Amino acid sequence: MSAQKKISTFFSPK
Amino acid sequence: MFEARLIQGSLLKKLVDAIKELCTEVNWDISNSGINMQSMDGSHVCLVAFNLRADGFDHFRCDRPLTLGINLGNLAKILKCSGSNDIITMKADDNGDTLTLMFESEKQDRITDVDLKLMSIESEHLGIPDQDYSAETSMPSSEYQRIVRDLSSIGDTVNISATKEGIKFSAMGDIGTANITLRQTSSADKEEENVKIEMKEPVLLTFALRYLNNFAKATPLSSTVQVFLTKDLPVQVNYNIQDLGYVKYYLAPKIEE
Repeated sequence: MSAQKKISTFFSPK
Repeated sequence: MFEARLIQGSLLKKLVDAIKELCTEVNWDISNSGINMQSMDGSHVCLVAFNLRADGFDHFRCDRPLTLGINLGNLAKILKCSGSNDIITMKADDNGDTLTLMFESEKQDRITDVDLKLMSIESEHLGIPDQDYSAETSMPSSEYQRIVRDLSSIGDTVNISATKEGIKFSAMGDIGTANITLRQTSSADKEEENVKIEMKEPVLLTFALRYLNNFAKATPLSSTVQVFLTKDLPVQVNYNIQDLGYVKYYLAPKIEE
């Protein structure tokens, strides 16, 4: 099964 | 004081229609360089960003940077009152709680003005790292729209792979499987009708079609779309708005657990 990742896994808050 | 006049007012309407389903309450950051927005969707799976450059407007004035908290659904309702050839002017005071929109007909014989109530919205800005893309594809935006729409009738997710054969979109569902492969072309009459693929390394990623379909709502803004794929990173789908700016969508991949 593949899991949907959140965008914050890849981009961090400025 | 912020004031911006856009001769091609329909672009604003198309832009709001292209993002309103993913993001409902957003901050528009206004500065003398233009208008910027960055917002995650409600499920924090994708990020939407747009930029409208000050020089793309007929007139643009911003005395000091402002943040306007906007409910995009409400703004879309207001923009429905504008005609497709109307000139749109937006105005806001430095400490005001409304955004005034004025719609002028082409002949300037009909003028509508509406005040939209602004909101205070908490939002965090995400830093988007400079990415070295594995594959970059440019294609007609209508082609992208058709691919994601057609595959949505087969399954919920799509595997996108870039190889030396081209770029392949594959969906699998209860009724069967479907593959659509695009190869580079150079024979179209107009440059923007060609498919261009620049591949640095083969890449395979899995995405939810629901979001890729939603990005296609930006199709009326641009005749072409650029899709950037990077190994293990979000896909980036870019629509350039001629002489005005861009709208970019980023979608996090689905990854095997």
